[in-house]
Amino acid sequence: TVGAVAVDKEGNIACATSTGGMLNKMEGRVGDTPIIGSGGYADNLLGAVSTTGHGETIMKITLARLILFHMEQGQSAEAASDLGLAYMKSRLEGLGGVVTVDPQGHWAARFSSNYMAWAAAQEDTLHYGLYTGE
Amino acid sequence: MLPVVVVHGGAGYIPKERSELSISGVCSAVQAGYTILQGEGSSMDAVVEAVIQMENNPAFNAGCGSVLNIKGEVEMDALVMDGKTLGSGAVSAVRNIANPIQLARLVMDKTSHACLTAEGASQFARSMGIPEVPLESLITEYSRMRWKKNLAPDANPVECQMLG
Repeated sequence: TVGAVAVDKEGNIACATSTGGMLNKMEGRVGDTPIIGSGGYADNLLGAVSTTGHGETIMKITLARLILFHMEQGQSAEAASDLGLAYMKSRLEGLGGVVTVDPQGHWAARFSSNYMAWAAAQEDTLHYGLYTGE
Repeated sequence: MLPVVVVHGGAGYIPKERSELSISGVCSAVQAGYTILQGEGSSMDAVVEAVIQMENNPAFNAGCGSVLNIKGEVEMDALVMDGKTLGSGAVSAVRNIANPIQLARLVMDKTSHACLTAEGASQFARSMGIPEVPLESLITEYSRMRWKKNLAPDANPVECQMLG
């Protein structure tokens, strides 16, 4: 799975997520990626999230919308992402990762899996990582 | 408010020998998206361009390089959402197109629907002039190797993590 979130100069926010799905999946299986609120969500008033991980679990907790709900309640992009992923792990033992932005351009790349390749560009600075803590 | 693009390349298993490919791929994709923002493009233009870059990069599980289903075929899903209008578009179980994210954007821009699937999505792609590509062009040696390996009853449980 791959995904992106962005905020432009006008303050408009968008998300995009695309996937080949799950290794050796059943024919016709559809995961979280094309499901609004699960594979991604964007709202200029709240922020945007693109998700990756165990699709069936992400769908059950509507991960993208859950994270934006936490942001609506006042959490930062990073804290809200961690709360959403922690809930998915504790409630359903599901692992995954997200990239998140808020309307001010604060961003987060967080994951509960062992790996997630991610990168961010802001103010002509490139940030990137693969392992937890990078 | 500072313009920003953030991308991910998936939470699945990344063997050590492919970690550099993944890192360089996400860095190239985010730079492509950020260039669009610097050039007065919209956030929607930026996220679609960043995802196209990764769909075209065989290091990632999307577009070319997608994992294979149990029959050894490629079925892809994609979603876009515009935070200004709450407009969205998605496709699921699509085959034989290089960039499902472009098709998802067309669903958002050109239809009144939220998601098109399977053969209906293919018909829509044809009506929009999206070229069909051979299945083989989306399959890499690496994805075929993983498919075969995971058909085996003693498949490595690490690789079998159910992470898309």
